[in-house]
Amino acid sequence: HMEPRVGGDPAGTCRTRRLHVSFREVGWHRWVIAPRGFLANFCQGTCTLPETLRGPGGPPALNHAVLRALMHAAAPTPGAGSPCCVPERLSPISVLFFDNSDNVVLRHYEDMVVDECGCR
Amino acid sequence: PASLGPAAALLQVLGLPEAPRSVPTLRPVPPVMWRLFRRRDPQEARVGRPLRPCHVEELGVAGNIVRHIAGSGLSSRPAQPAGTSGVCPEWTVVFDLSSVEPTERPTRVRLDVRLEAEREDARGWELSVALWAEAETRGPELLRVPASPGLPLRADLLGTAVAANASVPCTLRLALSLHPGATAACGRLAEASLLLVTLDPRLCPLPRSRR
Repeated sequence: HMEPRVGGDPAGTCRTRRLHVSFREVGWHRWVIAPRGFLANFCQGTCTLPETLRGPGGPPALNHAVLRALMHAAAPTPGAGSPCCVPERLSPISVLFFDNSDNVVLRHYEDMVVDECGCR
Repeated sequence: PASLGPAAALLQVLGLPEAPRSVPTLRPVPPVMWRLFRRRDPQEARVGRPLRPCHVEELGVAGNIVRHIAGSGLSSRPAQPAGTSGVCPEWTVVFDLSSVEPTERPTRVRLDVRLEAEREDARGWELSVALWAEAETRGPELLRVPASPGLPLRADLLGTAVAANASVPCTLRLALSLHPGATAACGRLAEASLLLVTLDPRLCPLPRSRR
């Protein structure tokens, strides 16, 4: 389940958007014991100035991203484009499930949830 | 069924070589696995500090996969050699470890044995563990663990029945015998299970052995 797509309005700056993954939706609910799903989220939004420059309290902007945003603002050229809105901080999840040998398995997966997005 | 497409690709990313059956043989989830899940799941654990990746804190070992494997093929035979005093019938239990990938390294192999009738006088009992080698030959006793009242009989098999720093065998066949000690009353084995913790070096760096 996703947030509705974002148009070009300022609210469309690069940030984390909700994306809930339901194991039932993907048909894994019979062998996944827990969780039933999880908030994976995704990144979307524009990376133009001044959004690419971080507000107070955020991680420092990537110089290269600022450079690209500047170049793109000054002379938009096809191909180079502005920086991309990508995950910057991720966190893990654990999944409890039955495997094909009827064992109960607990697996830990890193980098499954987007906590924070940034321009790169 | 997952065909070769996004679902199969995602399963591979999740380290599952094949799509699990859509309707597994459902069995109760052991409390230890629930407990480990709750401690591990960021959404459930609500712990302030980040959990150490690739580490099973409750068991105090490195690892990113924990499996609860139920024993099967339980069979018992009179104590060997016949008439050995103080030894109860010997049990043979088999564990199917074929779902463990060859690249995974065991960091904890805990055998849990539950007896049919919990006996208050289980003090002094000891559980002896041996491996069945090929060609029906029973290996020597590998270890002997005392019983603690109220707890299932537990034995750590890493480094004895299961080699450390190596792939786990496809099958583990154990010969278990109970030494009842002074009470001379034999308990009957009701259930044997393995709690196997492994580390997938493709996803987690192997812990360096102590110098």
